[in-house]
Amino acid sequence: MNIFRLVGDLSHLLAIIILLLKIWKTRSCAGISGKSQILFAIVYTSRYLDLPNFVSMYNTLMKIVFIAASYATVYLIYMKFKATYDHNHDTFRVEFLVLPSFVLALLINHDFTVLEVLWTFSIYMESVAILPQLFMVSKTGEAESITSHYLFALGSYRALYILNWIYRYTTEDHYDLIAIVAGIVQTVLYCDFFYLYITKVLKGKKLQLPA
Amino acid sequence: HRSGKSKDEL
Repeated sequence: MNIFRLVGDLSHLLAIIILLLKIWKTRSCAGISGKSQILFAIVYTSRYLDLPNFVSMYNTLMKIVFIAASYATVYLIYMKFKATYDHNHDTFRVEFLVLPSFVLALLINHDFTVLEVLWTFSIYMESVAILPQLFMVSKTGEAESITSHYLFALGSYRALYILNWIYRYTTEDHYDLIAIVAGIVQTVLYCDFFYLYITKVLKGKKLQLPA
Repeated sequence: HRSGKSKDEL
């Protein structure tokens, strides 16, 4: 465990908590893509099937929190606060993300076993899972500040993981090309948003796209 | 260089 990994994980955890609190406190999931949240629930489920293989208390606890929080979020959006769900703007075709991720996982993986293919699928799936949310923001042309903070924390997490991978490559001589390439793709998808976040939201303005 | 999955990562 190095500082980049730890801050990355905490940023990831913070993002999930921000989103849950936002929905719970405002009793609304307006501006949130339910489709992205379903994709994240799929990501954690397929990745953490290795939960019985104990690594550390930290590892087990985080996995359980990520899985539980993702299902709680999906429940809040599609059941409890369903009336506030903005489905007219959540129109990204997720099959265009799920199917290619799965096919790619079948073709490029570390080991052709059920667990490994599902783990690889989760890595590919995660890298593009935010697209329905970013699509929704671009469609409505704006995002609430709290939604922007959520996206910033979530995007920062994989960027910090890239630093962690560079660190591990230099200190432990270890690297995972699948995670690295997918992690870079994932981070690049947030670049446009990062720019808007720094130039607008941090200066107290609302994230609004030019008309 | 060792390539492969980092089992401790999330």
